[in-house]
Amino acid sequence: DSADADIVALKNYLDAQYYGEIGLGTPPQKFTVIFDTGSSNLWVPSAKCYFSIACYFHAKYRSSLSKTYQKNGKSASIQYGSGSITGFFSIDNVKVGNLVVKNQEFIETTSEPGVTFLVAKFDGILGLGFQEISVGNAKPVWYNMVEQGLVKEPVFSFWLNRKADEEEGGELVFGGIDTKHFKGKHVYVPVTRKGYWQFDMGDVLIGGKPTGYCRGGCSAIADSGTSLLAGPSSVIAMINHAIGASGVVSQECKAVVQQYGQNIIDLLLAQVQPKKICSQIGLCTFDGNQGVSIVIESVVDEKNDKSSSGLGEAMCSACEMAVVWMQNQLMQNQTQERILNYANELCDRMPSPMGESAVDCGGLSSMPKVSFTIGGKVFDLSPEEYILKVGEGAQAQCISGFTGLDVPPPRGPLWILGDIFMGRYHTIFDYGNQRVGFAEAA
Amino acid sequence: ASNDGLLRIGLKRLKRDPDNRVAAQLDSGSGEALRASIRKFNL
Repeated sequence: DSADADIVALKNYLDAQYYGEIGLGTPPQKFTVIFDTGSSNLWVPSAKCYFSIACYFHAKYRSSLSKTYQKNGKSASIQYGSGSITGFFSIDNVKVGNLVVKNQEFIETTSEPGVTFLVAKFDGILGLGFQEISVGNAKPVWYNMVEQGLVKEPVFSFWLNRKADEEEGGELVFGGIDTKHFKGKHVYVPVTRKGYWQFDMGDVLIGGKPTGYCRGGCSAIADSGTSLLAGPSSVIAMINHAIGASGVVSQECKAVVQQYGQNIIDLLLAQVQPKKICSQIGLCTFDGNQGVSIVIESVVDEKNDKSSSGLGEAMCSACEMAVVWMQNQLMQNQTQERILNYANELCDRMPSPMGESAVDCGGLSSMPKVSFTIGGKVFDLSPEEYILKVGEGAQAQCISGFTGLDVPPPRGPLWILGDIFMGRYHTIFDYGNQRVGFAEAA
Repeated sequence: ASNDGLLRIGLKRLKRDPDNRVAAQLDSGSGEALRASIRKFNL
């Protein structure tokens, strides 16, 4: 309720896996933080946090103990999940490794509701995104590192150790790259939306075969603060089908395939532009770029009360997914019967929005690789890399590392490439040249 | 920092086992953690 509070959506960081240590103030007070390329603020719990249990289980910043503390006091709120962290800005020195970043603005959180941060192993977040998305327009730690001449090059890089049995979790290098943690040359792509480390991405392949959905281009964000890989539901359904992952049944999808499946195939064979097919059969309107849902109005009683249903939107998006699937199968020279069956099967494998899907641990060896095209190069992930195994032996459970995320144009379609991807591929965040680079991790 | 002018920060990792929080979140079936994890992007 404060007029000068800035609010930004954040995440529940419990699914983030890699964290490190910083010192705040003089002498340094230690905090464990997530180094998150998907956000831009530094925040830690405040000693003035009295009414949140989470604060009693984590290190708290005491400004009275720091000789370099400067008051700011402007309030701040960071939204995550179903709640929000609130607090106020302060200024102090931050020790990262053995470098001291002076006069760093950060948020002292005074309220951390819910259990999210109560059980977290880390105390706070250190954002490595751009200032454009920073709450309160606070200058990120990384900006101050560069401006204060603390690093040689305006570049930082991540190596995340995928060997779970090794002590070393990974390494974040400020000012350059560690040559012992990658093989070959990095493939660089320009940042296309400053704020996030976002870039253009090409098609996604399953078992070496293109899915077609991102053939015309998708966007992706390299996010060290997220564990999983999130992407468009139509592609995730194809992946779920290929790896035998559970999903939810979409009745709209089944209805579209049953009623319009043959029409879609006929129109594809007649070389109708795929983007226009769903409008041509009356399930979407075409806005020049993509299908837009038609709101279906129905008479619900004799008094002519009309209510719009969400059916139009669901049928439109189901139709657009079916077009992608069928086009993909036609390009593989599948029979029409096989194509309709395949599309119908995919309707049973729709990802629950941003939910997780279980898979059979015994089936890993027969699962295909999933690949992402970045900068014209194909980056593979093997089943062992994209499946999360929880527990061992008979008790083991396996969960797909893919989750559904549908973002419409112009911002989407969008993929979030989290630790699963950054574990396989050493990632350079080149601030000076506004680009991201990927190479095989070593 | 080392002689090559780079600042190296060692990262720790949560182990994936049934007792850790990652596992607990993924096991919960609620998907709330995943839903929340994407919200920072204001999508």
